[in-house]
Amino acid sequence: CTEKYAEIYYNRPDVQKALHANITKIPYKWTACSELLNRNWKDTDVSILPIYREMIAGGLRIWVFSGDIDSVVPVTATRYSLAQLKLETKIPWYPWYVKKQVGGWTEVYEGLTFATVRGAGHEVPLFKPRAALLLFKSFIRGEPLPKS
Amino acid sequence: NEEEEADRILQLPGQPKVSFQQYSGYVTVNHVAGRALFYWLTEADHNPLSKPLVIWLNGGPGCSSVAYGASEEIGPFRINKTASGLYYNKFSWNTVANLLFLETPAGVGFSYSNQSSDLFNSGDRRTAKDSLEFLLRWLDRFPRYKQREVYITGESYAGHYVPQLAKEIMMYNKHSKYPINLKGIMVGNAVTDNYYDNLGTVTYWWSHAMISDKTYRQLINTCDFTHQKESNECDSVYSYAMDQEFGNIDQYNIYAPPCN
Repeated sequence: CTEKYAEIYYNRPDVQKALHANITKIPYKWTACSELLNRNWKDTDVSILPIYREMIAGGLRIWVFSGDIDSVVPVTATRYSLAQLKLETKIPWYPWYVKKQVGGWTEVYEGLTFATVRGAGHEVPLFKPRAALLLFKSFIRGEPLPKS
Repeated sequence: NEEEEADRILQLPGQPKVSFQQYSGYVTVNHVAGRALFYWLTEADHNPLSKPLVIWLNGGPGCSSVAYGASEEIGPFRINKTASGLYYNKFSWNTVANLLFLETPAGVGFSYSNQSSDLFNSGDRRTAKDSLEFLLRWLDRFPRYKQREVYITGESYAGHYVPQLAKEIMMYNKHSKYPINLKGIMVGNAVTDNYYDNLGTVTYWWSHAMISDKTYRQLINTCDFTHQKESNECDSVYSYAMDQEFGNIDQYNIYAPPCN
């Protein structure tokens, strides 16, 4: 429930001054999520998979991860969606490790790396910060996740 | 660069001493409407000039990268329980990169529009264009990042924002003399495809024993996942599943109680 702390901290005038924020005195409190925007959201792509195909063709490095105790956009949702890309496997499915513990499972495809993060909810770095940092370092280096 | 200097953060209230630089402020993305996006840059704690630039976007839509990404996920600071100050996050991603948190679109967090109607007609398309406009003008303000490796990361509905911004950049690069050095994207628990996301979600609920066999069969038989808007029958099965069978849990972290 840590976003409650943010609701207090970022509405403090001294914090907004230090951040050079809210200079126009917006007529509503700063909030972590805008209900107004969410309820009035207009155009939304039915599927992002066509853009994945363009990014893969464009040679971008693409990593997709999933915290496996989230039920809002869960790991099976991502797996069903990515399966539609029908990518060739480069490195078959294996468990990856962080500090001698299974961090999750991963598979490296031609053009995309998928990884689960064991025991992490929707906000992976909140629940598994050490594993998330290792995931990020591997992504930035362009290296498969460690097998031990 | 005066604009950059004006954005430099000297010290946040209750912040621990750190060695890296921070900047935050506004970039106007549409002068006519007066739309401006708010950003917070926390540079890498070692050799920032040699580290990549990583943009982090949260989803919602409507949720703030300052509230989530920066303050409880990958940023260098966590807010303490009384919101009186900050403490250091030793697993911050700014140990390996320069982190740029962007509140997009206008209406999210501190980002605003002088045209109040903008808050009622945001969508994927304009968000992607405004975010590209932000990045181009932000790079003018911070020219040392112009040739830097750029990665775009995010989670949840940013499963839309991140690829859509990447696509905007790829199209921009086709016609620009000064292309943005976009190297890759990384997304987590990302909204990707309506049909397969929904099918996978009810499958997860069933395989993790969150709903009964009966409700699972009803969801599969009643709901047409290809549609954006579900039928009333389908909605009522979803409501029953969440209200009666999930029980009192945090859907974002299923083995924990909800935040009140």
